[in-house]
Amino acid sequence: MNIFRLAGDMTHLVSVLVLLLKIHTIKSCAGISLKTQELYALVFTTRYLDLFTDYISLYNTVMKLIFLGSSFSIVWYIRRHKIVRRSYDKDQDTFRHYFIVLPCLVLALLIHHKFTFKEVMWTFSLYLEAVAILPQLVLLQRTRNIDNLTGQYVFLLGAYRALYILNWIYRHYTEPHYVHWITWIAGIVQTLLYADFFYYYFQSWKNNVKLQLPA
Amino acid sequence: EKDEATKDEL
Repeated sequence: MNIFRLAGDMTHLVSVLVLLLKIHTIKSCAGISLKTQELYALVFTTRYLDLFTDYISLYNTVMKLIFLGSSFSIVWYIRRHKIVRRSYDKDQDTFRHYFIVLPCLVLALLIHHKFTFKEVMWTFSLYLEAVAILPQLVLLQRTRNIDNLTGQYVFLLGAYRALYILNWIYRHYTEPHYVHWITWIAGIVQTLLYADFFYYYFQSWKNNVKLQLPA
Repeated sequence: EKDEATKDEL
């Protein structure tokens, strides 16, 4: 464990807890894409298949349970909670799941480390996580209003993967392990997807104006 | 031959 990875995990943890807390306290999911949340639940499910088979550390297991629990809770709130679901803007959140899931699945079947179920699922989760934010970014473009909790959520989500890239650089130079090129590429693509959001987020923060994404 | 990392990552 190095400081970059710990900072990355904590940033990721805060991002999902901020979102869960927002939905739980104000009982609203305005501006949140259910599609992206469902994709994240799928990412964690396919990423953590080894949850009960390979014990790595208490930290690892606890964090996996938190990520699984929080992502499914968020999906449950938006889908089932009698108050929260009313604030879900399903007419705007229309990104088709299969436009993202199918290409990632095909890519994982074509490009992977080993052709085993767990390995292909793990690779699928890497590709899926890289693009799972797209429905949320599309929704933000459409609704154009970004309340600052949603802005913070997306910012923290992007920051966590950027910190992971620093972690992979650190591990590459300091550990006898190697970071596979698939992990590098999926992580870099994911961070680049946030890059334009980061630009507008910093602009609004610097000029102290409300965050507006160009149409 | 290095063995692969990142499987201990989240």
